Amino acid sequence: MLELRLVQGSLLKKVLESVKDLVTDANFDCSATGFSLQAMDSSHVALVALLLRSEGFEHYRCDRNLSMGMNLNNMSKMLKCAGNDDIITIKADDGSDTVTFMFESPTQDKIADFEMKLMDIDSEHLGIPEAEYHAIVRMPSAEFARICKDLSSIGDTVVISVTKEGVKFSTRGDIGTANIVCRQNTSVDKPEESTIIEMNEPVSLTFALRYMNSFTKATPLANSVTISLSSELPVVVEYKIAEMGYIRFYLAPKIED
Amino acid sequence: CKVQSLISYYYKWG
Repeated sequence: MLELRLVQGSLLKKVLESVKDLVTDANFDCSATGFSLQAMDSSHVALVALLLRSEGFEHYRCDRNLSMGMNLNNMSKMLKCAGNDDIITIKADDGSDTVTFMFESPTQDKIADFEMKLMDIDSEHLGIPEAEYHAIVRMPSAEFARICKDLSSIGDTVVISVTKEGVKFSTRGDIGTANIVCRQNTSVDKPEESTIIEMNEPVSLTFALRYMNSFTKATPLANSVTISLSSELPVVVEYKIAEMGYIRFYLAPKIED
Repeated sequence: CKVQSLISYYYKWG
């Protein structure tokens, strides 16, 4: 028996919108720790890892570990039927091949339940060890989204370089080149608007902008984004989900042949 | 340029 009641149902709606273009089908894993997902895109160069901790739910019952295979497009269709202020409850019985999403309006005058078919998905879980990164950049998520969108109108790839001068996002295409430098900026009143650069070593990596733009669909989940870079590792783009967990995107860098 | 699969960076389990 599984029953998860999320008062801020809009969080789940936003989570789905941020992953459904990257991954078609995924297993949602439910355990005492929380509600989680790890899935790779079809080409295996990008990965999304989601954790919504059990403490973030108003009610969290998960009698045994359960993995529920869902088509994310179908799940998104169902969650779009929930109002932004609705409380969402996810329910499933042991051994059932369906999951139920229950939507309650804040005033309790409307209650809806949507039952969705589950599917069997063969998924490969990757073990991702903790790593030391050469540079970690924290910046406003909207600023990062703007940069990725702007650069993708010029080129297909972005070079992200961190030096003591700041973080530079560069692209090149048929019509020309573009460079955007963001310097550390902690003097603003609002911490979520600051840009903080922790650099152990300078680092420069190249990524496909198509994926970066897809990751920025998570922008409504967090005011800040953290970009962790190391020369031998995939980049990690993390959006913290307030008091609940995180959504992290991993992307393999482009390397010389 | 080429991109290596994430499987070459991390290890599979489960």
